[in-house]
Amino acid sequence: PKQQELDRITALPGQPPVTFSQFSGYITVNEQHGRALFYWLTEATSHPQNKPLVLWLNGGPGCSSVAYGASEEIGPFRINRTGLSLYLNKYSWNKEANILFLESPAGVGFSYTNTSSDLKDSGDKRTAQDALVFLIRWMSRFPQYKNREFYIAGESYAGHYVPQLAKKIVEYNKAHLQPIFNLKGFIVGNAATDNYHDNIGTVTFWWTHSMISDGSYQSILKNCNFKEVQTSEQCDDALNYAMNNEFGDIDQYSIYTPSCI
Amino acid sequence: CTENYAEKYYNQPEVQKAMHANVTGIPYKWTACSDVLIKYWNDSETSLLPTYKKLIAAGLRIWVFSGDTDSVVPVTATRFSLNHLNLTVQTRWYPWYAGNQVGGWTEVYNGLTFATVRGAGHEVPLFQPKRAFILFKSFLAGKELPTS
Repeated sequence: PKQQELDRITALPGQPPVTFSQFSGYITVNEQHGRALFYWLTEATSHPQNKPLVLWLNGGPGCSSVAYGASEEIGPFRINRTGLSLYLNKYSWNKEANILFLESPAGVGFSYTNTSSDLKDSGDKRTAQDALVFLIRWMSRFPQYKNREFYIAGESYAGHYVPQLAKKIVEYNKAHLQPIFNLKGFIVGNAATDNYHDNIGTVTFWWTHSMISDGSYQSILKNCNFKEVQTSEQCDDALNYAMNNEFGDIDQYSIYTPSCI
Repeated sequence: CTENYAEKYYNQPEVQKAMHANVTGIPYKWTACSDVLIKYWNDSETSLLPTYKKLIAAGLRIWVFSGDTDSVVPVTATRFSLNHLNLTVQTRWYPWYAGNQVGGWTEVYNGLTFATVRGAGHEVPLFQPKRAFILFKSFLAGKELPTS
């Protein structure tokens, strides 16, 4: 808990005055390799001691929850276009809960490893294991959150991270007489879930939303076997042709809004 | 272009100092996504549906939502995947409301709630912050989305 106070953020540069507390810093998750994950906790705007804890994870894989979740989605601040100051997010999720942003795995954002080879053999398994170690040690630093109503939230490739971590927590709780996690559930958005159905669904969306031609749609269905882990060269060619020649200059992440030039 | 603002803000030394970040002098700039990690990503489960089944059986509250203008992991992808769970319907498909507008559509299954968010891209709270906030409040409360 002493370290908790050392992690307290008094104020961020260019931040408007706020009533809630915020903390950020590192938790070592592997001493041998020197892996440490960076977190940012923005406590609830009112009665934080009575509000649930929500862990937010972005996907990628390799993308930062500070960059996306905290700074342009659910966090209390938005960064203004000068990139030098912050303004308040009217619909911040810390109005309802204590939000914990985690940059995971090591190598994402401020999270680091002292073993550079770690950056080239990350994957679902180690990410989930390191995230569990992070939570166990984070709870030691913030014991007031032990047994607090706890949820996990995320989007995109965190459609892997969130259920994988939830499963580890459920197993951890079963293995301990006095579990510290009161995990109630999880919520995921536009989440990678099942390779085969996700891929078929994506190509179907492209065609039904008139982003690709009939020819491309037929060519993709003919050349792509999404049940295989590796796509064939013909399949890649069909997909790349559609994306590079038929999409046009759109933002695939939001197909009806202007793309960032 | 919002992530460009973050690239600038979090690489300022005074911001890193205030956040107790980069205390070991990471040998590369802070960036929103790591090219190295995604390029060399090692193991990736082909399907999380078996894990969903286990976690539904464990009694967790599970909500899955889709911004319906995203084409990267679009709503059809999620519906095809969830359909494969063969869950029974608890509350039939209905439009949910945010103010006097349809916020999206939803169906409550035994063990899982699915909802769309109308007019939202991949980062739902970025494009539809109010609708995302209502979704979040309903999820935390364990209540179905508003019918009016």
